[in-house]
Amino acid sequence: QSTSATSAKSLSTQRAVISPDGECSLDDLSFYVNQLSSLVIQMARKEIKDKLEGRSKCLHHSIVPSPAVSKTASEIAHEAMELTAAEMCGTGEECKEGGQKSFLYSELSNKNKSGDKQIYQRDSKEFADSISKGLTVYANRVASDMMFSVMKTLKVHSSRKPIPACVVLKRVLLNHAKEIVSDLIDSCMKKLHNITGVLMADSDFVSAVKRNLFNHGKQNAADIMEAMLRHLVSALIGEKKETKSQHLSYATLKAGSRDPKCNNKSLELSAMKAEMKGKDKCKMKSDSCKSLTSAEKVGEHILKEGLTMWNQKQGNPCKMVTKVCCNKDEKRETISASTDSLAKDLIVSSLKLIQYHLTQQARGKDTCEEDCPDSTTGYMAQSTQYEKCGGGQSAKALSVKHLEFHGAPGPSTCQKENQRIGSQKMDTSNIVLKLIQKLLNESSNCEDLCEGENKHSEPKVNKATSMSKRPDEGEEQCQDHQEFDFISGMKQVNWHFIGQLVESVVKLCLMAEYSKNGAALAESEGEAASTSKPTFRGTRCIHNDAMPQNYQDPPGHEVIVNNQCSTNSFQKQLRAVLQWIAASQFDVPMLYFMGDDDGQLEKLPQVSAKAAEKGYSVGGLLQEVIKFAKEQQLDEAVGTMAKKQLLDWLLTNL
Amino acid sequence: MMACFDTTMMSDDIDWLRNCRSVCKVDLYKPAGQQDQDRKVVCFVDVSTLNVEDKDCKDAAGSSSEGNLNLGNLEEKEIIVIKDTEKKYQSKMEGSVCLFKQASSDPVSVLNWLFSDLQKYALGFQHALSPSTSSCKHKVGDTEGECNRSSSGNCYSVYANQVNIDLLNRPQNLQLEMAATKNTNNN
Repeated sequence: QSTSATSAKSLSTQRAVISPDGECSLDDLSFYVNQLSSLVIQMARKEIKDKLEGRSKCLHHSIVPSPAVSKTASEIAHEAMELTAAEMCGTGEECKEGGQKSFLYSELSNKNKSGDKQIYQRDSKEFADSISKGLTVYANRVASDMMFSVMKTLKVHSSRKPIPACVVLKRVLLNHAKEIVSDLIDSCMKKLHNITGVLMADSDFVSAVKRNLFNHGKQNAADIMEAMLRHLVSALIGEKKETKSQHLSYATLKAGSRDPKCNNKSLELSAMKAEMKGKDKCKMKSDSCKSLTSAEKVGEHILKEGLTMWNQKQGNPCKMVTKVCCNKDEKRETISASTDSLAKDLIVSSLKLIQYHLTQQARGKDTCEEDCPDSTTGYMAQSTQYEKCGGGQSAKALSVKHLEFHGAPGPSTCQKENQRIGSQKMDTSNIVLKLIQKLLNESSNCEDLCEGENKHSEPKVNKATSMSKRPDEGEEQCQDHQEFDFISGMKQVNWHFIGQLVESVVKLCLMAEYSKNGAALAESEGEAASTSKPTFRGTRCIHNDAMPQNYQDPPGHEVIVNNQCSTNSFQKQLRAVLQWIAASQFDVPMLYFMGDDDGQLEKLPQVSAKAAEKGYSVGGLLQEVIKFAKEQQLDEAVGTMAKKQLLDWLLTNL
Repeated sequence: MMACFDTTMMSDDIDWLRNCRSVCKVDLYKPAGQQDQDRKVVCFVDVSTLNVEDKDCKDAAGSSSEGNLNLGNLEEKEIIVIKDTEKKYQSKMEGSVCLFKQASSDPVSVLNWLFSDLQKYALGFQHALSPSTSSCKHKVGDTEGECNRSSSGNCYSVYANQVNIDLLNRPQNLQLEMAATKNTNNN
């Protein structure tokens, strides 16, 4: 008691010394804590010692039972403790602490007083427990008091700034709380493990738990399945909101799904869907757009597939569904397969129409040949014969006959003249007609190939016989070779052939249109051609088949241009281009430039080829030249650029 | 038989800018012997580039008394038509010589000088391509060795079998030699 009093005094003295300054470091804090801890430890030791001494007294009292003596002793002790406490209460805080201690002491003394007989009867174990309990309570109170006093009195400063006492308290409590909590968790887990171990060892408990879990899980699984089905049906129907019928249908579906005897789930689903459609007709009307979503289509497809699979499994193949599916597949195949034939038919039809048009045109133009029954009947016979043959193998022979007919001399001078004019006018038509017949012949060969090789051999013989009538053997061999190549190529996919046919049809249409509208041009060309050599025209008709007339049908002589000028490159190229334009005006088939020693015109053929490829006319080409000339003048006005070469410019800009 | 005619009006009527005719093929000339018989030659001579000395000695018809036709003395747009009637000499070709002056490239009116040159070239092609036997308007006497000027005023007709045009060797000083030797044709 004296020791504790001394330490308390020293503590209060130090505190009194430090507190007026108002500054204290962490070392000071630790010092205070150590002091307080030592105080607690000393007080605990004292208390234990006192308890032990009191026990001995109790034992002594029990041995010598004298209530008056014990009462006096206890009163003395109590007074002594009060005195000690009064001495310890130097400050107000310490008075409180001391008061509590005195209360504790008094309580303990009272306990001791009241339990003298009881302690005597208890065994040592109970006594030890009570002691430990009392010590624990005492220590807790002391600790709480200590913390309270620390929080109240200490003014801790860290780095010249006051640290709130609650922060220090928090740190201390956290350190203790971690340990306490971890210990608590450990003890709880240990106890729980013990408890569960005991419980799991009980079979009744385990069976009950399993039963409950099963019931709960079953209910939850049913709910989950119901939710999934609801989502599925809503996705298939395209409606998000639930309706009463849906609930009924789901209920039906759930009942059906739970019934092991019912296997036709897809039928139920379809029935449910029909029911929902019927009951929610108004809603479906408003949401018709939604009902026709792709989800519904997919749903229907799934339903059909499900019905098909189910029927197949059941051994009752749904003929309707499979038939529909087969029809769809067949349609796809036939669509893809019939594309070629459709394109071919279209082209053949257009060719026949063009042929008919040309035949009619030739018939109309040959009214002057009405006096000559051979000519009229020739055309009529040709057209009718071709129609009868269906564009078959005799087309070439017909074309040859047609050409031979127009080239053959008539019986009289008038007829000769008429035939000559007619042959000139119908020259283009003859070429076109021949081309059409050739194409139709090739298309018929293609069809024959598709039908079979047996059928192909026979028309080839006819073709050979028809072609044997031709006067030109070289052309016949050439065409045979082409047909052989064509036949070999047709064994593969004939897309290339169709493309060529389309291109040919377009060209032929253009040529037919040109021959129809360009009557004046044909007349002028006829006049120019009338002066040319007949042998040249004859060979031209044979050799130039599918090319445009402007490039393969020269109306006059080829022209050689020689420029006797010594100008610069720009002037030379410009002059050559202008001469090219002027020559094009007069239908010069081929224009040659002489005297290009310096190679300034070597790009001119490339330019002409490009212009022909792009379909430039005389006016268009001249406009390009004007554009170039203006650009040149602009560059010269700026004075920064050197002169461009006209041919290079045309090669770039055409 | 040779002939020439003035077709200036025809070439003037051409609407070049709206002309829809397709352009012809173009290539560089390579002598091919026999095929040259079916070709016609158009020789465009820029008289402004000829020798000044030749221009100074002008006579009325543009031809000297010795029979030489000096192109430098001829006026612009004069056409000389050359015709080989007998086809004896395979090296000779039908053709014409078109004399012209290149229009100056006036920066103000591009279209004018372009159309001017274009019409001249068109006139030369018209002469070269026109059938000489059927559609000639001014028939000139076929006296061998003569050089006659037609009544149209800008055409000369010559016999082709006596005329050789040195097309390649002397571009700077071109002369149409009427009485030249037959073997000097380089074509």
